[in-house]
Parts: sequence; C-alpha cells; structure tokens
Amino acid sequence: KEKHKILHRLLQNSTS
Amino acid sequence: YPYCPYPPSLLHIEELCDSIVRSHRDTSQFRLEELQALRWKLFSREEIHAYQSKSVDEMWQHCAVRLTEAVQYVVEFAKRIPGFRGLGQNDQITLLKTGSMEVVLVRMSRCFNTENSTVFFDGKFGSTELFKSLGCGDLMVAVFDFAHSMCALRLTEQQMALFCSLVLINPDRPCLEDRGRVHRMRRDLEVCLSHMLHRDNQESLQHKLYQKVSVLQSLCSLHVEKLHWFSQRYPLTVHSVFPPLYKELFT
Repeated sequence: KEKHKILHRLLQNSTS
Repeated sequence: YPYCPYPPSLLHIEELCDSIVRSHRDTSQFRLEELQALRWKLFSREEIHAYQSKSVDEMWQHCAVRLTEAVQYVVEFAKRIPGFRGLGQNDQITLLKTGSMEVVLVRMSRCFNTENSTVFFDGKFGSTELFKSLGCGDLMVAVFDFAHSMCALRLTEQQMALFCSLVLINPDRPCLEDRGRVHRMRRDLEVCLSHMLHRDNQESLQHKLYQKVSVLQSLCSLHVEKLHWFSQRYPLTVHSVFPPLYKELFT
C-alpha cells in the first residue's frame, strides 16, 4: 500500500 | 455492474457507450477545438534551441512532470469507467500501472499534427527535435510514428473514448486478483466498440485497433527501458526531483 501512496490517494478522492 | 446479464441489452450497451464517451470528454486534458485552433502555433528556432540546450536530466525531469500531468487525467478517466471503482484497490492500481501510459500514448494522437509531424507540448507544437536532449531519439521516433498511425485511422472522439477504455480494462495484466470481473467489464466494452463501429459503418477499424495494442505495449517497454538507463546515470534526479506519481508508476 505504501508503495502506491499517491495512486491510492488519487483513487480514493471522489471524482470532481 | 457485475450482475448485468450477457449478452448485454441494447439499452445497457448504449448507456455504457454514452458513459464512456462522457468520461473521456470530461477528463481530456485538451479539447479538440482548442488543439485545432493552436495547430499552427509552432515553437520558434530560439525556443527549440532552448529545449535542446537543457541538460539530459533537466529535460527528463521536465518531461516526467508533463507525463505525470497527463497520467492524472487518465486516472480520472479510469475512475469514471462504469465498474472500475467496484474493483478492488489492488486491481485498480494494477490496471493503471500497466495501462495509464498506454492511454496517454493513445490520447497523444489527438495532440498530433500529421501535416508537419508536431505534437502539442508546453502550449505549442514541436517536432522530435524538441526532445533531442532526452537522449532517446529511438523512443521519440517510435512514439511519433505511433501517433501518425493512430491519426491515420481518423477515429471519432467516441471511438477514441471506447478504445482508451479497452486499453485500460485488460484482463491479461499480471497480478490481477479478480480477473473474472475485469474480464466481464472488458467483454461489455468490446460489445460497445463493435456496436459503435457497426453503427458508424466502420467495422474494418476493429482489427486495426486491436493491432495497435501490441505496439502500445512495446512502446511502454521502451519507455521503461529508457527510464532504467536514465536512472542508472542520474539516480539522484529520479530519487529527489521526479514526481512521486511518476516513480510509483514506472520505476
């Protein structure tokens, strides 16, 4: 999970 | 989503098509009309010289930032593909790690002017000479050739949208946990593409599009190969100044 921190965050953000 | 019957109903196909087209339109970095209007805004000799005078690591960093921006739009596109957010996080990441660069390359053909072989970059159009200081001329030529061949297909924005979703939703990617679910999504997208091409009376495009998939994969391997070469020469640049998302995806 740590390895893809930014991707995780981008995926969790709701679509704007 | 996973409970949709197969074959999907015409209504479901049309709704899925509309949804993919909308997602593509809403997450495109540049609008087609905007690109068309800027088509002849070329870099001057001096500007080209300035790019060519950058050091290898400066230019790599610059391009890594631009590429990362393009990838972020692809992530948004993925999130809006019906069913994508229902996949586990691991599978969402797997599909993006292997497919986001491929989609960037497909989308790049929208930013390409075949009349003078230039691409929209940093607000103007430039040819491969702009990227000379990267030190990977073969990759740039291959990417430009690919853009040329994509443009030759003259896809509509709707066809482009569908093709991008097919590139991303690929059940053959290694390390997928729920391959069956990705496979079901892919199957419905394929039905959508066939439906769209049939409607447009352009069925011959289907085979040509599937042929592009292997070219995309070889371009992405070449990119990773070049990055490996670069990171051995400039490990500190990659480590300290490259965008974190770029590193997560490609290193």
